[in-house]
Amino acid sequence: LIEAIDLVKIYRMGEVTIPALRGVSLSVEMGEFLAVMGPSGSGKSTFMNILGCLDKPTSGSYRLDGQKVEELSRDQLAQIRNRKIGFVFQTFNLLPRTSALENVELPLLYNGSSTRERQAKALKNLHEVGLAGREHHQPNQLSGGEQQRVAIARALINDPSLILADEPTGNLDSGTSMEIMAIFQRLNREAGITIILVTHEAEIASYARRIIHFRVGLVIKDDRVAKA
Amino acid sequence: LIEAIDLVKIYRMGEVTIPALRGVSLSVEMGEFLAVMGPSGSGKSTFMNILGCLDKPTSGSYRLDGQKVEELSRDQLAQIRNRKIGFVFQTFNLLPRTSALENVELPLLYNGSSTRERQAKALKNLHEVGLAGREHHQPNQLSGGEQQRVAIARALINDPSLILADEPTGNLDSGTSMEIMAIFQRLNREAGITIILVTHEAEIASYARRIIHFRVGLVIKDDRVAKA
Ligand SMILES: Nc1ncnc2c1ncn2[C@@H]1O[C@H](COP(=O)(O)OP(=O)(O)OP(=O)(O)O)[C@@H](O)[C@H]1O
Ligand SMILES: Nc1ncnc2c1ncn2[C@@H]1O[C@H](COP(=O)(O)OP(=O)(O)OP(=O)(O)O)[C@@H](O)[C@H]1O
Ligand SMILES: [Mg+2]
Ligand SMILES: [Mg+2]
Repeated sequence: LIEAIDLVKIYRMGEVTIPALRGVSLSVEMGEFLAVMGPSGSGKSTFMNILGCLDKPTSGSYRLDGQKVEELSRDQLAQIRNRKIGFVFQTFNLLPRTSALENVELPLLYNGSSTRERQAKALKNLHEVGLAGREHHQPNQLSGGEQQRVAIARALINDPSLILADEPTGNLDSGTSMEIMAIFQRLNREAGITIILVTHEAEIASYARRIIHFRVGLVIKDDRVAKA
Repeated sequence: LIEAIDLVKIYRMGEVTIPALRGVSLSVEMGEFLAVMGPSGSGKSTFMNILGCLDKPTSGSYRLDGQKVEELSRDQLAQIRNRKIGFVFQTFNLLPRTSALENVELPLLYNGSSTRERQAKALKNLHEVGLAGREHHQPNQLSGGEQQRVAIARALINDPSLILADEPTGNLDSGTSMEIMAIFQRLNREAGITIILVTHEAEIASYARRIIHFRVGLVIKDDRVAKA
């Protein structure tokens, strides 16, 4: 599903260059469940943004489902993002003056479903992440963990085949974290959805069957974990 | 230092009422180090906002340093916040079009220090949280953990006597988290600064000498931990 070869990402700010990724290669089959770990600033989110077609590498190649991503037009990239990928952002990226329900429905506005279908699906997803009763709150009327769960519900709304979750439990207590991980686990085992999640917590990483370790813009370890 | 009695906070949204705090009382002496834990949505941030004079309770009283906070004018509250309290927000609340350095300097604009003093102090704080070299980045040019550390550096800039930190390590790997906790520990032991931090991670809470547990808008447990 994912074939990333020698991804390099260099940010330039005037005279200064920041090598956020220094040659990252990764191969992921459909149906895998990966965790990505590493120190703050080691390139994890930069890598996730490239995998999610939100950003292009400075050099290197990335094939998603056989297609070379660097050869796609902006419209084609937007289509892939909207249909194939569900992204949970590290900083949630919710629309501020918009209710939780509308935030979750947003991706569905582009695929032609009816208003009633969209709303029913959004309500179902919010219920599933424990937010029944919070659908009309705007982000600033929600706790940190509730905002994070709206972001998760939104990432799942399009039935994506690939979920990229950047610190999806960073603001959640252990009880709520386990409920979210149970959802990801079920989607992976029952629906065969590929999941790549960034976390700095070992207990969260233990749900995955493979752990990728980043340090200073490189992958330094790729552990396949034997699972029951 | 802190005397909170029967704090109640009810949010009203049209017909719906949400009892975020249902009668919370807490007494904190100068120099204490507290951790606050509890499930997502249990009222922790709401409580911290009242302690930090950012919000008023629906009912109940709160004395900070002997003064009844509900009797203070808006200007007096702003002064207390600026001089006595350093607040690390759960969602960082950094100014978007502004560099890390300027974000950290911001609280110092109100207390009459010179430009050179402000900048030197801000640089020192950024260096201390491991962000040397990142001072000119704007928030969207920083990783999640780097943004969180800018928020921490900003909270410390005014040499506050009370630090309220809401999930200050939620986006940090364990190595960086320990560096931040070492800073808080040093400020508490050497400078006698009172620290109250919200966390959902037990290893972070273990740095505190007292752990407050929230559930559904109430404090259900107040553990004093014997420390070496
Ligand atoms: N402005 C608001 N209007 C309406 N409801 C609100 C508002 N702010 C918070 N709430 C609600 O109050 C409850 C408590 O929120 P609070 O932010 O204090 O929780 P928390 O313990 O910090 O949670 P988390 O661990 O997820 O950050 C939540 O259920 C939330 O939906
Ligand atoms: N737009 C940008 N311009 C310049 N530098 C950037 C930009 N975005 C990220 N960086 C830098 O690239 C490096 C990698 O960032 P990235 O967000 O990928 O780290 P991360 O591993 O996700 O960290 P964290 O665990 O703190 O979220 C960081 O040191 C950051 O300062
Ligand atoms: Mg990141
Ligand atoms: Mg909170």
